[in-house]
Amino acid sequence: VLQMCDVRRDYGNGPAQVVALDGVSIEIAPGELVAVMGPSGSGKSTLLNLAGGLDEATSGQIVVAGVDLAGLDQRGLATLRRRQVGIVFQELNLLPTLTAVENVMLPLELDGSSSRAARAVAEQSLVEVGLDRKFDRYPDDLSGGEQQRVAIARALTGDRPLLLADEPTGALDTVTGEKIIELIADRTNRGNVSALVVTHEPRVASFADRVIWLRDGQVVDDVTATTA
Amino acid sequence: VLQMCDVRRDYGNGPAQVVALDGVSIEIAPGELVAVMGPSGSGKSTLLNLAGGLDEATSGQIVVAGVDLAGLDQRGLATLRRRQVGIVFQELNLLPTLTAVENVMLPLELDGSSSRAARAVAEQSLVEVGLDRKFDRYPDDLSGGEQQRVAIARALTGDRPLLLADEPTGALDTVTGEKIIELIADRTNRGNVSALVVTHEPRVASFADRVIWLRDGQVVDDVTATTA
Ligand SMILES: Nc1ncnc2c1ncn2[C@@H]1O[C@H](COP(=O)(O)OP(=O)(O)OP(=O)(O)O)[C@@H](O)[C@H]1O
Ligand SMILES: Nc1ncnc2c1ncn2[C@@H]1O[C@H](COP(=O)(O)OP(=O)(O)OP(=O)(O)O)[C@@H](O)[C@H]1O
Ligand SMILES: [Mg+2]
Ligand SMILES: [Mg+2]
Repeated sequence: VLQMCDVRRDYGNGPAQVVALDGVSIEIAPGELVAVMGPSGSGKSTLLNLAGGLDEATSGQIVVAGVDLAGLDQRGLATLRRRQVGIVFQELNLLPTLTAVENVMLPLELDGSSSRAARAVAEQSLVEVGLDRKFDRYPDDLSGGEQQRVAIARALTGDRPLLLADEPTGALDTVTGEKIIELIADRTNRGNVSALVVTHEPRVASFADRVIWLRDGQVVDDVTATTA
Repeated sequence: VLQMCDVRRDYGNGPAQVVALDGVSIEIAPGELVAVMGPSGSGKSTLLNLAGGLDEATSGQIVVAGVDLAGLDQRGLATLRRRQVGIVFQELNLLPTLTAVENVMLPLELDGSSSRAARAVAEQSLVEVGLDRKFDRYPDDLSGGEQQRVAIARALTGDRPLLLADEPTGALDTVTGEKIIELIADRTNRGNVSALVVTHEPRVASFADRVIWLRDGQVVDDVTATTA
């Protein structure tokens, strides 16, 4: 579902150059839930942005759902993302002029669903993240954790094979956060969704099949959980 | 330093009314570090926004550093905040057109410091949160956790007696997050700073003198830590 081969991402040139990712190779199989951990600034968001085609690697190859990202233009990347990749951003990126349910429906409608079908699916996703009475609220009128859950509902909608989540429980209390990671694990266990989840919380990582550790832009450990 | 007496905050009217805070009373003494915990949507950010005068209570009294907020206009509130309250917002609120050090210096300059004095203090704060080589970066070119640390440095600058922090370690790995709460605890231990810290992380709460639990807009527990 995701293959990254010797991927580098630099910013700038010369003495001020920052190496955000320094030769990273990762493979994720169908149905795998992989957690990414590491210090602040170690390259986790950069890794996710590259995997989602939101950023371009300086060098190295990235293949998502069988498609080499290097061969796609901006429009091709947007279409691939909409159909194959659900993303929960660290900064959420909800549209402030759309209600919660409209935000969740949007990718489905853009892909050709009727509004009625999209709304039904979107409402179901919002119920699953515990926002059953907040469909018609605008992001500004929601708490930080409620906004994060709308972003999660949006990413989980539409049966896309790859889910990328950047600190999806960062704004959530422990109990709600656990429900969210259980929801994600439930989807991956059914075998058709894979997830790459950046987190700094050990309880969230405990649900993963593998934990990848980053430090200074490099993979320093790739631990497979021994499930009981 | 902070007294809130039977504070309510409602949104809207009639059947759609949301009661974000439902009669909350809290007192914080000089040098106290108080953690606020509770489920997503329980009113934690609302509590902090009211304490910082960023929002107006529907009813009840709020006194900050001896001043009743009800007697202040917008300008008076802004001045009180700038001089007496350091705030770390859940959405950070850094100015994108200013560098890291300029963001941290701003409150000091607005209060009359010379640029040179303000810059020296700001650089020191950034060093304390581990951002010693990123003074001149713009927020857009920083990782999520780095942006959060700039916001923390800004809130800790200027010897203000009340620090309000909304999930200040939400975007930080466990090690960096611990350094940040130790920094805050260090300030409160010297006796002249009090802190009200919203968090969902037990390790962060473990540094507090008291933990206040919110649920559905009400205080349901106020636990004093028995320090060894
Ligand atoms: N502008 C608004 N209009 C209507 N309801 C609001 C508004 N802002 C917040 N609320 C509601 O008030 C309640 C408390 O919100 P608040 O942001 O204080 O929660 P919180 O404890 O900080 O949550 P989180 O942990 O998710 O950040 C929530 O139910 C939220 O939906
Ligand atoms: N636009 C940019 N220009 C220059 N450097 C950048 C830019 N974006 C990120 N960086 C740097 O690249 C490195 C990796 O950033 P990244 O956002 O991937 O870290 P992260 O692991 O997600 O951190 P966090 O846990 O704090 O969110 C950091 O050192 C950061 O300062
Ligand atoms: Mg990040
Ligand atoms: Mg909040």
